[in-house]
Amino acid sequence: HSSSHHCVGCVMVMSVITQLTQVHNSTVEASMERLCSYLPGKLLLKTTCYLLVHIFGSDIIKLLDADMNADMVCHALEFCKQDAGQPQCHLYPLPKEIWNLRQKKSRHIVKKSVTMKYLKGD
Amino acid sequence: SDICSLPFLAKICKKIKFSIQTSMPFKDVDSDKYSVFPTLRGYHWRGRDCNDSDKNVYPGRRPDNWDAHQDSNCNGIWGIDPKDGIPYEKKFCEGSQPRGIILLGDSAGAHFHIPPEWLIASQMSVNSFSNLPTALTDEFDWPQLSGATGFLDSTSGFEEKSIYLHLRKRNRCNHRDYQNISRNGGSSQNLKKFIESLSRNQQLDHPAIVIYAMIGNDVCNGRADPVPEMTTPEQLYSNVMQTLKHLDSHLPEGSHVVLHGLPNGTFLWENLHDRYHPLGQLNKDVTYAQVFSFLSCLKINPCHGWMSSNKTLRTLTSERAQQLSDTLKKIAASEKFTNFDLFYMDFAFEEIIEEWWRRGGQPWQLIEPVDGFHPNEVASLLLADLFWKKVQLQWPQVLGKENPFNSQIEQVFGDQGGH
Repeated sequence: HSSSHHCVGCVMVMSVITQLTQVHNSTVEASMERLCSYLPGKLLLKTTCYLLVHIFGSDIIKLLDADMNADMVCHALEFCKQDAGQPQCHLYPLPKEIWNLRQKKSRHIVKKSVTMKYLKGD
Repeated sequence: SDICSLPFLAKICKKIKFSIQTSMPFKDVDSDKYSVFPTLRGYHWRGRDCNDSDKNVYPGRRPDNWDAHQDSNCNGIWGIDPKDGIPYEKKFCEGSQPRGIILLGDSAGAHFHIPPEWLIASQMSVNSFSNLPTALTDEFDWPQLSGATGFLDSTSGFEEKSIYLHLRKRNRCNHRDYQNISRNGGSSQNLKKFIESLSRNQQLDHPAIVIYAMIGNDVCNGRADPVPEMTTPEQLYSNVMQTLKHLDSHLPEGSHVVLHGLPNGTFLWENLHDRYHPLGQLNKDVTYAQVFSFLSCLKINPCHGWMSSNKTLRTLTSERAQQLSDTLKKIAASEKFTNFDLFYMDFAFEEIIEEWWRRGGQPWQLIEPVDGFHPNEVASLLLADLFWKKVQLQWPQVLGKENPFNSQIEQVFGDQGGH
C-alpha cells in the first residue's frame, strides 16, 4: 500500500507542478520553487520540499521538459512501479504506443541520473 | 529514510506512534484521556481538558461537590452564587440530566477532507497550505468540523449545527462533553483496536449518547474483487455485539446507543463519474472515473465496490450494505442491555439529497471533491440536522430536556471557557 500511496502522491505533485508551469507560464524549476515557497515552515514541510527538489529536481526538469506527463515522470523516478503481471497504472489517458515510446525516452533520460544510481544502490 | 531512526527523535516518534495506534491524545499530562493540545487526538477530537495536571478533572464527569471550588467537569460552570450561597452547578445543572455525545465512527465520522485548493494550481497561493500542519497531525481528519462532534463554525457558512452543538444549546451543562472515537478505515471489524480510547467512568460520569456509525468500510476495500473481503451479516452481528457488551460495561446507567445503517453508495458513481476532478479542471483531462480507475489499479481505491464502472459490482456492494443495515436493525430490535437503550437509524442520504435539491443544490456538491468518496461538511451537517430532528421526534428521551437555566448560565459564564 505504501508504494501505491507514494505513486498517488507523486502523480498529484507532478500534476500540480505541471499546472503551475502552465498557469504562470514559467519554467519547471520556477514552479517547483514556487510550490515549496507556498508550504509552511512547520513540521519541516518547506525544508522537506526543498530537499526533494534538490534530490529529484534536475531529473524532473529533464523529464517534464521532454514533454513527459505526470504518470511518466513518476514511473521513470520509480515512485510508481508496475508489478509483474499487473497492469500499468496511470491517471492520464494516453495511447499505449505513445506511452511505450515516451517510456523508452524517459528511461534514457534518467539512465545518467546520479540520483537514480544512488537510490538504486544499497 | 526513517527519520524516526535518528536518536534525538526516537522518543517523540514513539509517543506519536502510540497516539496514532491507540487514538489516544498525544499530549495528556494527567493521563485522563483529555488534552489541552488541539491535534494528535487532542481537543479537536474530545472535550478540552481544563486542568491537565489533575486526572479527576475532565469533561463529562459528575461535578465534585457541585464544583463549589473548581470546575471539575470543564463545562465552565463553577463557584458559589454570593446571593444565596448555592453552588452554580447545583443551581443550574441539578436535575437537568446532562449527557455527552460519543461517536464510534470511520473517516466519514471524523470528517476526512483534503482541501481542493491544495491541488488547483490556478488558485494556489501562500495561504493555500496554511492548514497543512493541522491536517497532517489530525490524520487529514477535521473532527472539529464534523457533523457529530464539530464545535467550530462551519467553513461553508451553514446554519446547521453538529449534534454536539445541538446538545450544548439544549443544555449548556453539556459544554465540552463530546468524544469523536473515529478512525480512517474504521469498521465493525477493527473498532476493538481503538474503542479503548473511549473515556467514560461508569460511576463518576454523566450518561452518554453513543452513535455507532461505521458507514462504509465493512463493504469498502481496495481489492480487485472486493466482495470476499466484505463483512458478512453474521460477522457484523458478532462484531457489534462485542462492541455493545464493551459499552455496557463502560457507559453510565441511563445512556443511549444509536446504531446507524449504511448508505446506498451507488450515488457516488452516478453523480461523479463524468465530472472533472480538481486535478483535471485546468485542462479538462481528468474525470472521477479516471481517478477511481487509477486508485483501483493501485489497489488503494477507498471503496472499489462503489467507486467502479462495473454496475454489477456497485449493485452487489449496495445489496451487502443493505443486508448489514438490516442486521443492525435486528440487533436494535432484539438485544437488551443494562446501562443503555438501543436504537437503529437508517443512513438517509436520499433524504438529505432532497433537502439539498430544495435549497437549489446539486447532489455532487455533497461529496468531498478530492477523494470523491466522503460526505463533505455540508452533507455532514445536513445529516446531523436530520439525525437531531428524527431523534427529537421518535425518541425525545435520548436528548434530555431543554435546560430552563440556559440563559442564566450564559449570563453568568458567557461562553463557558469556549472549546
